[in-house]
Amino acid sequence: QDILSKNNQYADANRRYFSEHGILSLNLVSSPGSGKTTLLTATVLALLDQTPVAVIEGDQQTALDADRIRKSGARAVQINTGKGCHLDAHMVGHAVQDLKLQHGSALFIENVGNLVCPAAFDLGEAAKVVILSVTEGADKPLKYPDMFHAASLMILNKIDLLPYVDFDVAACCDYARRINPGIRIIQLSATTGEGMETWLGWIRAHLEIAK
Amino acid sequence: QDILSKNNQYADANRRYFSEHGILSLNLVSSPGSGKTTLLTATVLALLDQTPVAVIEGDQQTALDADRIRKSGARAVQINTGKGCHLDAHMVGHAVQDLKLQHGSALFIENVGNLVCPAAFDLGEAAKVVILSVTEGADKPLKYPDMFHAASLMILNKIDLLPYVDFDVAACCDYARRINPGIRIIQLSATTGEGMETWLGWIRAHLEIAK
Ligand SMILES: Nc1nc2c(ncn2[C@@H]2O[C@H](COP(=O)(O)OP(=O)(O)OP(=O)(O)O)[C@@H](O)[C@H]2O)c(=O)[nH]1
Ligand SMILES: Nc1nc2c(ncn2[C@@H]2O[C@H](COP(=O)(O)OP(=O)(O)OP(=O)(O)O)[C@@H](O)[C@H]2O)c(=O)[nH]1
Ligand SMILES: [Mg+2]
Ligand SMILES: [Mg+2]
Repeated sequence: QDILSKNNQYADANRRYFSEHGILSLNLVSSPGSGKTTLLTATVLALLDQTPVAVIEGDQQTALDADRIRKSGARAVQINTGKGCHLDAHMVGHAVQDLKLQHGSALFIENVGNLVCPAAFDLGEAAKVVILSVTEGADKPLKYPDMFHAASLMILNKIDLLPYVDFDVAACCDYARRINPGIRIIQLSATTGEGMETWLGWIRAHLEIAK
Repeated sequence: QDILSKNNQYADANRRYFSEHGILSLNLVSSPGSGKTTLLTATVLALLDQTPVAVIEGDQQTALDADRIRKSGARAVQINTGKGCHLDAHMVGHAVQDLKLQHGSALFIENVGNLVCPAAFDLGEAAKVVILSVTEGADKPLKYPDMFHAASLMILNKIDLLPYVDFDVAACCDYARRINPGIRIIQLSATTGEGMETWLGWIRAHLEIAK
């Protein structure tokens, strides 16, 4: 419990920094391989000509994801957690100092791929966005409820694969709403671009709120 | 550290029980939705006429997976971990008492879907089997190395989807061997049955060793 209350102090400091600088910060969470980085590279390419974008990447090892983000044109900081299973607010606070964000920026935090532990750690973000790919099965909101309860938005990704998998979209949305009645849901494919406009609209609305 | 040393005492007790009763125990780990339960139901159906099979299921919430296993004909115990992100040896020890396993049984432990935390917890199993689905990306062994280092076998699942995803099988196998030079690798599809014979052969060989 001590860890969480200490984390919350750092989270509050981050949140204050974001609010003073009009920064929209989003915490992207999912299972490993749901498509967080693929979605972020497509998002950076779509936003960069209007909004400063920066990304904090969290992984046990490697800088593979930060490299992919940099290639798409945004600045990125890679945090390696080693045996750690989630990012915490202290790590994010340091990364934010390194990034020297411009006023009105969008800051995406790609958490460690893990549907359990990151649900409990506030990073100071405006919202958690949970990404569920249709290849993982429709039952995930019921089986890993804490994460879907903590998220404001669920993105159903890889909808281009729906013809090849046994995934009941309506049932999955129903399960997510049972766990979190107010959750918003966007269906998209990070590789074909289908649904990206809705996601970009959601981001722009939240950028307005953050200013 | 205290948690791990206490866990190791319970793991040793479990391992002793398994060895005295000629039980093969396997700890199946993966990201959420990689296909552990689908693979297990197919495995149970293939083994049941020759070998007693039992399954311990680990999930944050629900008994959905244990129900699926029971429908395939094996006995199953469901453990709900709540906010917990992994099974531990103490939980498994209790479940084993409930199951009253026959001599020469195969015991499959399906861990909580999480590529990070379960790597550190010995349950007393003979081996960890990591399942990676081809929809998750080939870089997972490099990005989540602890789990691939702890596993004796990697199963590349959902190979029926290879025509629809960007997944380099050779690169993925190379990455896994960089992290764990001795890891065995089996490619299969839990839904079409391709590769199941190799997996069943691997199990039968380990059943012989356990007797
Ligand atoms: N078909 C399809 N594949 C996708 C889509 N989005 C991502 N992928 C693929 O899914 C795999 C994993 O994508 P990543 O973007 O690396 O996933 P991630 O969530 O960032 O993974 P980690 O950071 O390692 O947890 C890659 O092979 C991508 O090409 C999609 O919308 N459709
Ligand atoms: N195409 C294809 N789909 C598969 C395969 N194996 C599993 N699936 C699908 O993948 C989804 C998840 O399968 P599960 O067996 O529930 O996965 P799991 O690893 O047990 O999931 P959790 O226990 O929730 O972590 C389901 O929609 C399955 O139908 C496969 O070999 N090929
Ligand atoms: Mg990524
Ligand atoms: Mg399962």
